[in-house]
Amino acid sequence: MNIFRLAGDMTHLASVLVLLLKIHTIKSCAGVSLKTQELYAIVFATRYLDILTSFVSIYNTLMKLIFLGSSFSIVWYMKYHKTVRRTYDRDQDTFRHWFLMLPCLLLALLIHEKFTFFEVLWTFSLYLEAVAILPQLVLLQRTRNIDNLTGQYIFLLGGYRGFYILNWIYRYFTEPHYVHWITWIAGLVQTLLYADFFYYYFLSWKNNKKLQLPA
Amino acid sequence: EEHEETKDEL
Repeated sequence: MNIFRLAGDMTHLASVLVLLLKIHTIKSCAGVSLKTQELYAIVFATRYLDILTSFVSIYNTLMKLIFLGSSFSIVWYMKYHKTVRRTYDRDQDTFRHWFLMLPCLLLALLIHEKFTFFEVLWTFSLYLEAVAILPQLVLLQRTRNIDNLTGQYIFLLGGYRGFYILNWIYRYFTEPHYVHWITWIAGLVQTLLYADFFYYYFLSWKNNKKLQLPA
Repeated sequence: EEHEETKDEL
């Protein structure tokens, strides 16, 4: 564990906490894309299939449980909680997210490190995570009405991706044989998707103004 | 064995 990896995990954790705080305390999910949250739930479910069979550390298992539990509970809140679900921007959040899954699955079947059930699903989760933010970014662009918590949630998620890239660079230079092209390229694509959002986030932060995206 | 390294990430 290096400092970049830890910082990445902590920003990831913080992003989830910010979102849960918004949903649980303010009882609102306005501006949050259910499509993206459903994709994340699938990402964690397929990536952490090995949670019972392979043990790395208590830290890892605990974090996996947190990400699984939080992603499914966020989906539950948005779909079924009587107050929260009323605040969901159903009409704006129309990205056809299921269509992202098929290409990711096909790509995972074609490009993977090992052709086994667990390995293909694990690779699928990497590809799907790379594009899972798209419905959220489209929703932001449409509503243009971004409250602070939603902005911070996406900012922290992007931060998590950025720190993971630094972690990979660090590990590449400090650990022999640490080469994982699939993880890196999927991670890089994912981080690039945030670039536009980051640009406007920093602009609003610099000018001390509310975050607004151009039409 | 190399592959196990990646699995230690989240």
